[in-house]
Amino acid sequence: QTNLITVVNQKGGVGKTTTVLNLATCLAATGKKVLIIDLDSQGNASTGLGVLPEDRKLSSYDLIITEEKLSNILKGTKVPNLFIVPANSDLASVDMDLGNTEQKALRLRRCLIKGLSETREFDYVFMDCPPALNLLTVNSLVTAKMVIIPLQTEFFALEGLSQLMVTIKEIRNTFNKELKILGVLLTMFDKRNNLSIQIEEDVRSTLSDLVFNTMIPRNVKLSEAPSYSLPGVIYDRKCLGSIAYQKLAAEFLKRERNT
Amino acid sequence: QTNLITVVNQKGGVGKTTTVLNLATCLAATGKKVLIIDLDSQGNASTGLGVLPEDRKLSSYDLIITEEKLSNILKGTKVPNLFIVPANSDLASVDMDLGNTEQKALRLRRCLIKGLSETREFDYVFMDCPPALNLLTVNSLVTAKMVIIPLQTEFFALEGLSQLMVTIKEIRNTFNKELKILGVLLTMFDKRNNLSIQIEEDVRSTLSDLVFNTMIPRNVKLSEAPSYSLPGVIYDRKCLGSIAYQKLAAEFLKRERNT
Ligand SMILES: Nc1ncnc2c1ncn2[C@@H]1O[C@H](COP(=O)(O)OP(=O)(O)OP(=O)(O)O)[C@@H](O)[C@H]1O
Ligand SMILES: Nc1ncnc2c1ncn2[C@@H]1O[C@H](COP(=O)(O)OP(=O)(O)OP(=O)(O)O)[C@@H](O)[C@H]1O
Ligand SMILES: [Mg+2]
Ligand SMILES: [Mg+2]
Repeated sequence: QTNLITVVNQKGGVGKTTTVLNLATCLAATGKKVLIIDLDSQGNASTGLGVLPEDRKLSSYDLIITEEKLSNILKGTKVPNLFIVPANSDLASVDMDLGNTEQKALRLRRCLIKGLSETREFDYVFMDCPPALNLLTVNSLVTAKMVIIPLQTEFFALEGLSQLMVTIKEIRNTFNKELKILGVLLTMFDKRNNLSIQIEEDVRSTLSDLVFNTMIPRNVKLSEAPSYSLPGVIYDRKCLGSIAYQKLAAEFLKRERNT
Repeated sequence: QTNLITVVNQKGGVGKTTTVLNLATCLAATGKKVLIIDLDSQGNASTGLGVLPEDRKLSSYDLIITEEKLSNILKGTKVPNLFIVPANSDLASVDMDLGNTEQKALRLRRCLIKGLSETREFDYVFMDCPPALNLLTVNSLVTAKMVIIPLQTEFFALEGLSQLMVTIKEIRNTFNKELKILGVLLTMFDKRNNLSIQIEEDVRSTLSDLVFNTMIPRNVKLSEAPSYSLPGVIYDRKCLGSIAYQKLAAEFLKRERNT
């Protein structure tokens, strides 16, 4: 049974793509078959795995709009057991192209479920979302069984959290009764910075068990990795950022069983 | 004659809001009358100036959708000469609410120009955009005379730049012939980080004079300031981040005259 996970936060630059790349890679390294779906028209997840622009002719746009077969779109990556449905700038017009289509919020779920039944068995699908509560993000929340919410330990990042929780609740009450929050992940944590520490305390006291124990520290190696087309956990396995993502993978598996 | 400036980049978390808050505050400190328009449904610019949620009943949504008078919506701030049209979560439905309206891309320009003619004389209007090339961002590009593009000195941030430049060119060729790029601003620059240095070299060699000489360093005081509802240049005037924004204001005025 494939677990479908979406990584969402409309606040920009909080570590959604970095979390998808590193968590998916850690799970693939344990022998699980993992598929990433890049839903951001900038295609950062595709770039982070070295998918060249000319290899993105078929993309997540085609999965959703032209209903191309999943097996024709997905690509292998440098990481064993890890595959990706890449993104390109076509995605920017999804809102317009779906316009007034019936059930436009259900489109990705329908196409993905159909595609997964026709291709190899994937243990996990991770969806990387754009920084907006737009139709693509809604489609991913309708499709997913679980949600991970990366939360940068910065003041502005707290602002949109309640709006996101409201949206998740609305989708659970309408299109996707199964949708559960697997956890809120504190990212870019800097233990020398009082604000970071303050935000961690606030978030843990308000959200308690929803917050992953594992925090991802701010770590320059994680931001260097994409320039080598590698996830951080491969680019520099022993750096603090990579160790944190490996710990996160272990906690992810535990939470998955209990959720 | 009011100068209308929009601060745009669909990549998330690159310093759009921080640049609007600090640049607008520096110009207000020189005696210019400045208006910020918050176009992000998360309302970070409004929060950064201490506008409470209960004071956002009328917002940029009302300016664009219900065509409320600008003078009824704009609010004073703690900063002399600086006013703001706040944002709230209503903005998230603008795409839907404008739906198939005729000339939906021209809506903000029409309402803002009308509003500015009825209120006090503003020297500058700064628009803070959400991290997306959506209808709100397009409206701001149609409205503006000049664009500032904050560019984080990180690998992923380079990715969306060409898509943004294409969009700006398209808007210049259709709705807004006057639209000029005032400059690309390198943000969160860390001189100890090879990647930052590499990116600065790459960007200056490809974009040359388009890039501001002034760079904004990564500086924790800038990220602490919003938790005190103050722009960085007021929260800690002498920190490296604030000094950089003050230098940017001087360079802004020079570039404005030459553009
Ligand atoms: N823990 C970390 N330490 C340092 N840098 C990080 C960390 N996580 C991510 N980054 C860097 O910060 C930037 C933002 O991260 P990322 O692109 O993953 O966020 P995002 O939420 O996917 O952004 P967007 O909202 O634009 O999709 C990137 O340049 C990335 O390399
Ligand atoms: N030069 C800087 N040094 C350190 N932190 C910064 C700097 N500029 C901005 N920040 C912090 O980084 C985060 C992202 O900045 P900001 O919110 O201004 O970006 P944005 O582009 O407006 O994000 P979004 O795409 O979500 O609108 C914020 O928490 C902010 O306080
Ligand atoms: Mg991303
Ligand atoms: Mg912002």
